Amino acid sequence: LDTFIAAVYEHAVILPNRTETPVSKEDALLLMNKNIDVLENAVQLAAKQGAHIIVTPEDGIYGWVFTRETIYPYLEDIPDPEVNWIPCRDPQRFGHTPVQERLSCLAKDNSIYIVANIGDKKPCNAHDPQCPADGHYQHNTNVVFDSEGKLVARYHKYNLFAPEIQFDFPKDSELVAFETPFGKFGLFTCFDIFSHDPAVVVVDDLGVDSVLYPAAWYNTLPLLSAVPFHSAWARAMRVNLLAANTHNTSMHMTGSGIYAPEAVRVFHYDMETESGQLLLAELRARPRLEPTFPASVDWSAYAQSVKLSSCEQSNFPGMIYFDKFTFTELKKDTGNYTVCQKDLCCHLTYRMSEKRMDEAYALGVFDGLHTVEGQYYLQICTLLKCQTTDLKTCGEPVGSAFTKFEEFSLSGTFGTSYVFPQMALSGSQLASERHYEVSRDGRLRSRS
Amino acid sequence: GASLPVLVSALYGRVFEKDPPRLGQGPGKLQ
Repeated sequence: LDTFIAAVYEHAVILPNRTETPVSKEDALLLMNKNIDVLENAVQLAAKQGAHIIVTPEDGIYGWVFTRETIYPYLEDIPDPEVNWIPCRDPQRFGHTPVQERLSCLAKDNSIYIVANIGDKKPCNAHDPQCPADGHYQHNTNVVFDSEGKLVARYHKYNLFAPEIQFDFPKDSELVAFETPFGKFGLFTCFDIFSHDPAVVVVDDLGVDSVLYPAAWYNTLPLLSAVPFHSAWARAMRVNLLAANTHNTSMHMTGSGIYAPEAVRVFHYDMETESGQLLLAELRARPRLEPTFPASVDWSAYAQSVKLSSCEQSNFPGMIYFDKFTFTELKKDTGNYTVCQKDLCCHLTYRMSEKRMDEAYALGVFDGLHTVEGQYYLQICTLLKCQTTDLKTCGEPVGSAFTKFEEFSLSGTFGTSYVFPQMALSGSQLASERHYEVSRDGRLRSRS
Repeated sequence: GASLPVLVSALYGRVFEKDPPRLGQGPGKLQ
């Protein structure tokens, strides 16, 4: 197939009550079946509309409110797909696995690939020095069932998010990919997207066409909102990304989408209701064979060529999500600024429709190790609206902007080829590719 | 060209070779 219909479902997960002690297996299955009932409706609706594959969110079947002990009744033994198993046909082959059986039958009865996130348990013993005290490993696991209900992929989340104390790290990063009649798919989970292994490796080394991405992502403005971040990743890695997020407005969890390398196909962002949302879009099965496939970008070419702006400017410090940025204020309605930190210099030229006195903007730069919920090295150039006209609020979350930019061009002397270009407009809306572009020499700029 | 009410525009670079050995900092690594 040259194209296929992709579906993702943003699911408002029915969460278990917080308990100190584990519930019974029956109560755990009851809760999981309530969630799968909702997912079943989405699967049937997607299949009716011709979808070939549907992705559901991380923690979508039992939520995230667990200790290591209380999640145990929700876990099943998930075998390696090499065992060639259709749980819907042979449900008892690997013990009591009702969730895998039901997901497999859902896929088979609706002739659709299903991607879900469930919990795997594997016994271990004292011969294994890393074996936990309770005698088993517990993994945050993506499973994929094909349109005949066969288990075709299993992926253990490698980069656990710090609060995920209910799960163990897998011993090694697993590279999981599988072929289908509509392209080669890779998969990983939520926080993995910040990593090199497996997120970059599955694209660069395994050459997948599309990535399946269950997530339970809570938005942290201004730079870590799901839709801009995930669409930027798909753009920079030049693959299709099928991102299914959980929906929970009290945790600012929303933002799912179907992203092609050259454009966002569809996205959903809803902080008003507690409803789930099914998204569908047609994708090219092998984007790198298409004329629309984006050219590679040399992210530092332009900024290294440009004469650094010498105009006197007063830099000032600011924090974005615990990282110490260096900022400079955009003082006039048009300008040309450069601000540097360590090896990274960021360059901005812009023209506003008018310089509003009630809004302040800044150009910011960060070159350093982020160390809060994980440790990863960043180089960031950003143009952002400050929360108020007090420059101490630059980097604080902002929801709306009235200043209009007629033109802008943002670039940096990056020391990496992995740069993800984001553009978010007032109301956390994503800018359309009609309005901006990434040039081959590394400028994120308005289309004039 | 459109005039855009920009909230934030960013080039978000990841320098993987400068990452510490392991990205995830879950319990397995906190010990």
